Amino acid sequence: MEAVQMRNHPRRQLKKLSEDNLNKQPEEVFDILEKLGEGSYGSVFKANHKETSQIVAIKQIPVESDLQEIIKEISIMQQCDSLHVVKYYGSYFKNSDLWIVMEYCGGGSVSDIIRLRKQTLKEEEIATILQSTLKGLEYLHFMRKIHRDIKAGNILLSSEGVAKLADFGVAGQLTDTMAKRNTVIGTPFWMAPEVIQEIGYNCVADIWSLGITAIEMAEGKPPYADIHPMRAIFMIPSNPPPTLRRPELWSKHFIDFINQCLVKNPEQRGSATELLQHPFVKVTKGASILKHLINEAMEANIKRIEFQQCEVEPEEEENADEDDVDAGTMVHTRNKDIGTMQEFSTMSEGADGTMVENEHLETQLGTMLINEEDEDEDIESGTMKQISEPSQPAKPSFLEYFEKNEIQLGASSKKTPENSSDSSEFKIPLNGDYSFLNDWGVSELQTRMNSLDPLMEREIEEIHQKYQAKRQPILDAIESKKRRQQNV
Amino acid sequence: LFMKELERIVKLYEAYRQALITEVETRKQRQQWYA
Repeated sequence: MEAVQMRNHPRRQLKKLSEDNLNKQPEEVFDILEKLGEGSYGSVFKANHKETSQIVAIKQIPVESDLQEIIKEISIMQQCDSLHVVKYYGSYFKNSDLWIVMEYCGGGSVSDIIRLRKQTLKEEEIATILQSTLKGLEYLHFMRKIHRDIKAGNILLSSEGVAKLADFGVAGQLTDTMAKRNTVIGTPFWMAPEVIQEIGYNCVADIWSLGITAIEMAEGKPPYADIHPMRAIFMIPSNPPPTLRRPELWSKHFIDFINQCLVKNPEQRGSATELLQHPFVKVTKGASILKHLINEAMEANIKRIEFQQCEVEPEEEENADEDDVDAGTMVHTRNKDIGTMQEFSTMSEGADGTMVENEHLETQLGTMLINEEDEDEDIESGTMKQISEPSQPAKPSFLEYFEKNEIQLGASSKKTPENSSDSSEFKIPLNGDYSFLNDWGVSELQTRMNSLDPLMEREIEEIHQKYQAKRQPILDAIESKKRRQQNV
Repeated sequence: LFMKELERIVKLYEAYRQALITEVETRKQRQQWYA
């Protein structure tokens, strides 16, 4: 334990909000400075703690959100005290919002930095970020917690360039009796094979995600990011571990580090403590080498905002009241919980750091949560679990995730010829006899290929409807039983 | 069960996708041959 704690020298700073602070109205305690980001969970603001003049981040979440998730996140952050884990200071209820006060990370997320600079990272920068992240993971795993959603979007940098783990909305606590969890959770492309297979997993699932994150930092996107997430989910466990697309561009230490993280058998995968001894991350150039990245990202962001304002102002000046907060501030991918990524774009692989934007990927990179564990609400074999408010129709999160994507993609894809009525009526053959393909022309074949994903998603939705019809009576029964227990 | 059914669908689509890819490739090769 000492070794772990020694690495996390606490700085002199706000540790926790005092009782006095917490009893006041939040506006009396903080000055809200600017909006940092927005997502499905609510908004994040930068604020000044009046008493200490310390800058903090305040996440404002509508109370009707999934409180269980929020409470879990608070609880995990509350129990952690590490330089490499975002700190929690306290919360308030204000009108219909929950205000969560936490550590402010001036550098934004690693994915913000890549996106804003339109450049992937160099090896020495990646090594520095990985080293800090591993220290955070070492601490977290020592505390018997799994993050379960490690990715560049959830690694924040302080203004000094120190990487910190954030977004504990899907994190889990291991108990001694439950050494391996059995819940599909995380973001599809970063998910470890054993998590997807639901065969039980432990802390080293985060190490797999870290390996994917290393590739993401080097190439701008995780492996399989260009393909449908549902396909990726079935490819990750069956394919060999992913590698860098152009290994000749990278050092053997970096390649080996990724290989050590991306070991399919979790028992053979290294722990955070072991990986901290890997030559790629054992000695790094220190957080200061990341400062120029942060500065460049900030400059790029200011330019972007100025450009946006120039474009928007003529039309929207009249409505300026509502938009003031957004307009002058950072708007970003920093996000939360079921991690909707905003404005994420990706780039081509390569150590040259050039990026080619991929407009479609952004819709595919959100966190996905399947079978959330809740010991009291197991259904049948315990593989499917309730995730939404009991009074609402239950729906597996990953379907919501796909539905959200469909909504975003739907409007445009419906207009394309490949979605024309004849191809949408088409069902793929079940008997494996594809001889009818011979009768189609090349353009027809390509059209069919393009319409495959929407077709598959529609079929998945049909299965979901069928499943939902079977599941609802069980959920209703559970709900009425709960109500009865509450009355007693 | 639900995941199994999903897996079945994805595999089915995967096989179909492969068949389409193979067919397109065959056509391309054929065109090259005739060219």
